[in-house]
Amino acid sequence: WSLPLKSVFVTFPGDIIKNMTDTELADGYLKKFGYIDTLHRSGFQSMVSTSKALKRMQRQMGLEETGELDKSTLEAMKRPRCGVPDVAN
Amino acid sequence: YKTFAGDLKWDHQEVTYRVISYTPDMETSLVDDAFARAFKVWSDVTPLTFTRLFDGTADIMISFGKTDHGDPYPFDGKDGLLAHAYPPGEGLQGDAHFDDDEYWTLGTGPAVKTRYGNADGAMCNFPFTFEGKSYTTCTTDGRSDNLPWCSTTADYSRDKTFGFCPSELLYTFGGNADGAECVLPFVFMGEEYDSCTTEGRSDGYRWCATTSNFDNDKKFGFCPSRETAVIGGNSEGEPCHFPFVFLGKEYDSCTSEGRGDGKLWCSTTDSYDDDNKWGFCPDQGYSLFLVAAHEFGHALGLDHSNIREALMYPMYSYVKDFSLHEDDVEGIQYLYGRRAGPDPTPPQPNTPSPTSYPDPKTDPTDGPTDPTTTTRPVDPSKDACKLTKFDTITVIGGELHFFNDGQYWKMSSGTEGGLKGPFSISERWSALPAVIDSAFENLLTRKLYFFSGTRFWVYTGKSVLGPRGIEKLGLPDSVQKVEGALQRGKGKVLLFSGENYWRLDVKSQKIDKGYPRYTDAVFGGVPNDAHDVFHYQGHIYFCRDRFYWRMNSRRQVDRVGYVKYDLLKC
Repeated sequence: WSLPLKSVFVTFPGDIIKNMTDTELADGYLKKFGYIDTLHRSGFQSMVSTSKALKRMQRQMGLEETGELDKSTLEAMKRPRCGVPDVAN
Repeated sequence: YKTFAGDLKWDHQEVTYRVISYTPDMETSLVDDAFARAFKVWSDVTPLTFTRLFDGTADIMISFGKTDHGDPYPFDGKDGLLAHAYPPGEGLQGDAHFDDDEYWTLGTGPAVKTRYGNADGAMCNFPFTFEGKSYTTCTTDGRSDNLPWCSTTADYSRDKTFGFCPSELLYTFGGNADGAECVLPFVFMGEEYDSCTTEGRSDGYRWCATTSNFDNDKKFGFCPSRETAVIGGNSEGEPCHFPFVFLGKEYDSCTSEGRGDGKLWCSTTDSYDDDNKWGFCPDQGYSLFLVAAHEFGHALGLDHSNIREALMYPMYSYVKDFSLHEDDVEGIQYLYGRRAGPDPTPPQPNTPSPTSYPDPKTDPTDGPTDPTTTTRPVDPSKDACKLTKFDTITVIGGELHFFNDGQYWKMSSGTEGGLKGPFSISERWSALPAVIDSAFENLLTRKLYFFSGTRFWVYTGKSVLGPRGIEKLGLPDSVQKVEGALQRGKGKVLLFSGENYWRLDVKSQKIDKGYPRYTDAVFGGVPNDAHDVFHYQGHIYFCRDRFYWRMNSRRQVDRVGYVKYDLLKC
């Protein structure tokens, strides 16, 4: 068996860059859809609010409320959806 | 379900909408139909009605756009955010925006509606066979004019039904050229273009000139996308080029190589390495109907639901046979209540007490000797009481309207009674000609239909559609004018001309089968050459010259009288 080809990631001109880490994706998602109040963010508080925000998002999407960025939560964040926030603010 | 803070909702039931711009992915009539069906999802379970406007400001303004499209919430390229909408209210509130970096379909791959050909606008049937070969896209095979076409059945050789596919060589949409096709090559800013271009625009839409020189003529339209065109990328509208070379390797089909998100893409030239021209490959696309039904839920006041099967759930999932979840129904009825039983029937006004009227045997010109008691401050030449015949009489907004030669009078039934006018037709309905042969108000949609000669106009509030030929409704060429219109129950209207009448289905805008019928065969005892027929206060009136024949709901003529004295109250 040949070694698996190392996938080369190319930046395509005109592409809306979406190559981001899972954490960046999750953070952007929770902010965009109103789960994290983007105001008053600080270090320690941010950890608590991210876990709490994840639980709120998991409840909204009918997922298991682990407060963790698990596989099913990450997949849900990648699915096409409506742009209206889930948490009105 | 959830509603927005403060239970934001419309304070009226007749909600209006207007389509401001279109996507190149689907023929405009398919887009219109998808939106109409999406609104029907909500009007089926509430008292709400949705009326489409063609200009001016509607409650719900619908548009397509890409990335930064003019509000503070930019879209994000293909996939991800599909659309968004604002809760009810003024201005931007209530509007719906759709991301045009998406591939809009009916949810199951290219939705290609044909034009011309012999299939009467049927959809392409993919795959189809032609001369023993199978096709999954439109083709120019078999033609020398380079126009893409498709079969509308699985086997063209057997059925020979076909139509032409969306192509800039056939038509454009939007712009200012009434859908005329592109003229290629054309000159723009001194340069020659032999295909559609996004040059000169910041919104990424492809356009072309519909004359050979845009600089001189300023005539343009937007280019429909061919169903083989790539989505997004930097080659909008171009088809994949197979084979193509990427990182030195040759590809004969779409690939996800080079990407971390697994999306299939292709090069639109023979070498991506040389030209860097690419786009995403057409896929099943997103159902414009389903996404619109969701967004219109927001525009009516619903927020997101956490019920996975509900329409208002934030994530998209294609459903073949869609029906509203009870969670959606409960939410919208919390805001607007239930749809009251069958279609609302307009309240029947109480029939007027019989009033005496001069015996029609005497010559009406003798009439009562004392001068008319009306104190209307009108120019004598414009006195309705001096007219022996009107172009048409009809009821609009529950009031009798008398039209004659560019003017109209109205008999207000309220306390201040009496005839008002004359008013200028063109001031209130600017598109109308001076002579109106007949008119009616559709009581369900409040739309006003006006007929003059072989043309008709449809007014919705201030906005007008028309003139259009009455043959579009299915009336034969022999009909030179429509002389009367009678509402008959749900969405049906009888149109009278000469000795015949036809029944129009207002919703389909088509004449029902089995017509025409002879007027006097069904409405016994009235003249069969009435020049006006209308429905008023529970009775049907047939007018000829100065007289009217009044028929009650049992189709008995219960009165013959003078328009002048009984209706105009001269």
